[in-house]
Amino acid sequence: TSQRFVETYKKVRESFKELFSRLFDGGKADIILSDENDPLNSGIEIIAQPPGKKLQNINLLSGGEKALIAISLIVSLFIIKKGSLCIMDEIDAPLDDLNITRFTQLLKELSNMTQIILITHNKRTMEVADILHGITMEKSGISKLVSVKLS
Amino acid sequence: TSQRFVETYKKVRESFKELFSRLFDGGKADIILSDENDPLNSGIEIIAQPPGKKLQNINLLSGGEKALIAISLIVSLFIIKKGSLCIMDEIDAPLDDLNITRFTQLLKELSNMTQIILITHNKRTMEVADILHGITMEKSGISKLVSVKLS
Amino acid sequence: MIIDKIELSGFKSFAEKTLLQFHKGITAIVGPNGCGKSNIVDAVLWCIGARNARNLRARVMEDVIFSGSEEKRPLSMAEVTLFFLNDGKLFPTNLKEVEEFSVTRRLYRSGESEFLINNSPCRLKDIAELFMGTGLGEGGYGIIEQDKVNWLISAHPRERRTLIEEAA
Amino acid sequence: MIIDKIELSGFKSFAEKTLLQFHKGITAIVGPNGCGKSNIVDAVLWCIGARNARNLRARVMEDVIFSGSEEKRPLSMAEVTLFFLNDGKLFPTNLKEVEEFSVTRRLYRSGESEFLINNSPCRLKDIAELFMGTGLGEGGYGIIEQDKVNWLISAHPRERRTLIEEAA
Ligand SMILES: Nc1ncnc2c1ncn2[C@@H]1O[C@H](COP(=O)(O)OP(=O)(O)OP(=O)(O)O)[C@@H](O)[C@H]1O
Ligand SMILES: Nc1ncnc2c1ncn2[C@@H]1O[C@H](COP(=O)(O)OP(=O)(O)OP(=O)(O)O)[C@@H](O)[C@H]1O
Ligand SMILES: [Mg+2]
Ligand SMILES: [Mg+2]
Repeated sequence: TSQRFVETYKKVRESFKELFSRLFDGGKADIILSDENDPLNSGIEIIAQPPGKKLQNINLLSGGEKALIAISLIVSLFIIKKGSLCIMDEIDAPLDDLNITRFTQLLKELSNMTQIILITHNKRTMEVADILHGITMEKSGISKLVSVKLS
Repeated sequence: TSQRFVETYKKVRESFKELFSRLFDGGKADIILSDENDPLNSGIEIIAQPPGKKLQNINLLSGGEKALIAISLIVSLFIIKKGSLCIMDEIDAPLDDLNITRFTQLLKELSNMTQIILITHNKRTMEVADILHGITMEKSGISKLVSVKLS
Repeated sequence: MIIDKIELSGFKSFAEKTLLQFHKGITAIVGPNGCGKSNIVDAVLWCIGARNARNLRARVMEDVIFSGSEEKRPLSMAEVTLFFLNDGKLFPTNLKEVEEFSVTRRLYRSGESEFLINNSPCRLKDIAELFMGTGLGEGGYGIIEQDKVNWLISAHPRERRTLIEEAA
Repeated sequence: MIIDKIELSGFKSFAEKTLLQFHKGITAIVGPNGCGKSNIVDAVLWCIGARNARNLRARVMEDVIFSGSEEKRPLSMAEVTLFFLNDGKLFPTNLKEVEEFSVTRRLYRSGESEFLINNSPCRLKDIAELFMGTGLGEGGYGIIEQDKVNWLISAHPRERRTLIEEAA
């Protein structure tokens, strides 16, 4: 299984590098084993360099940049495993307009191979949905499904 | 100082209860000492019951509800201490449209006694600002102030 | 596998029996703060075998049963049923030939639980095994909860490893 | 006290000397992800006496000096000056009579630091004391960073207490 882990790790790494450069429109990133000699136990480090910037400790990056990096990594796993179902709860919250555009483009492409269930407050993210489920509660304390709109 | 802590705690508590009911349009909340017999060391518990709901462990509340509760508590401290300056970094991120309205109304009232510096991606929050500072970086890796708009 | 329907009854704020229909493609769940959207995600996590109440924002599992509101008294049972369709990529190997299957989890306030696959009683363990390797379990990459994004960046490298292990 | 101006030079992504003017009322700082908005908040926290690099997302204090970009080489010094106006509620009691004052903090890559109040050298301790009781220090209620809201809800009750103590 050390073999399988390393193989999966290598594929995810390629996919992550590619997805990062796409979502950041440039730059480079990588996921590396903290201890190359012990793949069975080693942790995973993320290094990322947005375009035009110098490579630094990932913690110095902004809230939106960190979110996009995490999205790139999780979606990479997804793509490698050819996942059929993905549920995302408000992961677009810290993104600015341009990144929402890149994120929604990615969703549209993924939706060809994957069922995507999204929770969002963002109107532009809602626009790429095929179906909208509205949930309401008002002051009853009871959740109700109020509308199902087809786009 | 145990005296001063308890006095401050009581004032903040009143202000918090009021602000909660205002931001949630009803319901009730409280901050209580985990150990009433030891005010000098006791922790602070938050209990909150949005309108129509039953009192439950605060962790069961939603992302937006938790954010509004934290905002109510921090702003209460602010009001009690008559703070003159408040800097808020994207605290409106998890709020829905209605809560953004309530939040921005509160900001407008606070701004009579307080200087408020806000970081936000939300267009409706930007609308209540008197001045907008635009920061840009493009791919230079260097932050620049690009525009100062007066509303 | 893809989700065809989710049926919630007495689960958290879904006091009344509620049916959510899903399709291929992108479905967006929308509504005001506190209306119950993340509770739907919790329902999926719970139904496919969550063991730790804290991953569902609860202190104990009993917290997921509708605890009452100003309009309605508490209920004594929570039930969630997930209906899945086989899109040709069905992981649970013993179900590779079927076109659809369902998973049900029930919890009574007395503490008793019931678990069903295709309406036949089974153990929680059987349900959890069904979803191994699908990325849908706790800590998996298929369900991205409201805090997972922050967690991944500030996580310890050894914790992050589990995400890749789940995929391996 | 209210902020009149912030001058940043070589602090994090503000490689070039940048002047931000503020007024009474509400000022919004806007711009794309990663452009430097939260870095301005870090600059304020740093200038009023932050001691812990981790509260500024840094590993060591040296990380706040502009470390270079594809367009510009690293700089050897970071400097932030805050200009305050006395709005009649000035806490630093030894400055109660003045109408305005400034605080400057400099850090050189060599590790040396300089601290100034109204352009006179002082110690970091003097600056930190100036802001005690104003709620503006680390852990205070006057500066609400991007993670503070989440922290407050999931914090341990004893940790939350410090917020009230800061106000007492
Ligand atoms: N056992 C329960 N019984 C009744 N209500 C419950 C129960 N558990 C949770 N709730 C309620 O569900 C609400 C939270 O729902 P949820 O987290 O799904 O909101 P949300 O739609 O995701 O909101 P947001 O947009 O703010 O994230 C809380 O107000 C809470 O009181
Ligand atoms: N010492 C440094 N030298 C150069 N650049 C730095 C330095 N420290 C941080 N940065 C850069 O500053 C950027 C982060 O800025 P900041 O956190 O202020 O963004 P932001 O405008 O708040 O974005 P968001 O809207 O996503 O929160 C990062 O891209 C990081 O690379
Ligand atoms: Mg939610
Ligand atoms: Mg920021």
